[in-house]
Amino acid sequence: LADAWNHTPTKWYPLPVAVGALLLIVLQYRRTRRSEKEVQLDENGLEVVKLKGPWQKAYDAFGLSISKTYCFTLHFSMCIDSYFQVHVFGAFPLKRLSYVWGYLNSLELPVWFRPYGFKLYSWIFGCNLNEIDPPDLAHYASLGEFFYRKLKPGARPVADTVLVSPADGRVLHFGVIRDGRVEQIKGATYSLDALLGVERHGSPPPASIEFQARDQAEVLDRDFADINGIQYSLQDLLGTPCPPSGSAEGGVGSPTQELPMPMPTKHGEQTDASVSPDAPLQDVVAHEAGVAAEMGVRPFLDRAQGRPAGSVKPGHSLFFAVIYLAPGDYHRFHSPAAWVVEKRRHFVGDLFSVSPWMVDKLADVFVLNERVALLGRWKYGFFGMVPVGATNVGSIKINFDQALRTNVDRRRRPPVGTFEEAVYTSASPVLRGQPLSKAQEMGGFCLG
Amino acid sequence: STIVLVFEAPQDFEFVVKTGQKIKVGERLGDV
Repeated sequence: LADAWNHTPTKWYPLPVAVGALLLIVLQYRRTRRSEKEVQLDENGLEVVKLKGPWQKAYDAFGLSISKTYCFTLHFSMCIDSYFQVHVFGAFPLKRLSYVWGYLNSLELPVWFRPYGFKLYSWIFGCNLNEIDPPDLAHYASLGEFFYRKLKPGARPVADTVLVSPADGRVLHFGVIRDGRVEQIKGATYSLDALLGVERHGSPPPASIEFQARDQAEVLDRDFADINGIQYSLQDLLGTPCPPSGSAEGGVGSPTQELPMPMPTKHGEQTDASVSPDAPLQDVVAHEAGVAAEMGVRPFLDRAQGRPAGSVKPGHSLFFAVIYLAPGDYHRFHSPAAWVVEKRRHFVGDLFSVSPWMVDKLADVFVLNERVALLGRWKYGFFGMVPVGATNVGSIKINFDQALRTNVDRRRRPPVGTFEEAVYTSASPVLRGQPLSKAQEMGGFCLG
Repeated sequence: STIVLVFEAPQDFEFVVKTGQKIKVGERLGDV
């Protein structure tokens, strides 16, 4: 090899313009094919999310038992195909790397070293040390602690728009969701159902946790709620309920009324629900999920309006926005609006990088990665927020959910592709979930 | 790390940011 490397003559020659044009045509054709790819469904009619590419058969047959060394070598010799990169990166022990990274960054640093080390880190990644709280760098025992730093009160003024940024970062993409698919990059989409999960008709979720969420809200009377000192009218917080057929009022705005909740049937007729509006939320959710599955719609449920929220209100649309947090950014996230979180779904997945470069190269990265989908409602209907983990920040914390454990040891992980669900049952009979005010701190990403 | 927002809103909802724009907590993202 050394002899061949040293003595084989290298001959350079220009490629004809036609070859370049042909290459561009092939790349464009492949991109178009990828965006129009056939959706594979499982026995329940749900989309199957799996790795794709020329190495799929070998990967299916051998899984991660394929020699990692072999893949590693191939990566450097054949790193020309985004599909191929999925398999190569999938073969890397990213979870293990994340554990090790987290452990290393939890080690306590010498006090004398902390200011120098954190200043170097801040210089490299562009952290603003003037806004951190506490400002004394020696106070942070480890890099992990510095990474999860707080900001001084008032460092982030809150705009008066209905939707504000939940985090410091870069807006990767935003737009309208069409046909239940979210655009990851131009021309490439992923399934909304795969991102947020759907209840399996006829079978319970893989694991269900019910607990009393920390009650941060107090319903002052029938019309107002106080969330962390901010008063919201219930209509502003949850929206205006559509009155059930045959009645003038109903829904969340008038919780004391015992009105049957109308449920749409397969034929579009209205019929009384078999569960009471005051039944435990999980009973209603299970019932409505069944109805929604029967109707063939996504069961994002809007209890207040007695209809599946997958079918949005007339005149409404589903929107999405993706915000990327760079390593130097403040890594806690806040509520982007006044809303009520009804449930969370923890998807255990891989921990691929979610850098803009990787998002451009790796299809379905947001669906493959470990993530926590927080689902609920706001004044306009359905609202969901999904923090997605990455290799360096595999741990996701939710302040009001002490039971949540992300990036756990492999032996205790649920099967890939399933999710663990928790229903937030607030003490409030009206809000029925975890209420959040705009810009309220919700949690964050931790190193490793 | 990344945060994905998915929400229902009136069709006249408008994002007030640009792709690639840097943004901070609490800054305007969209409005009706």
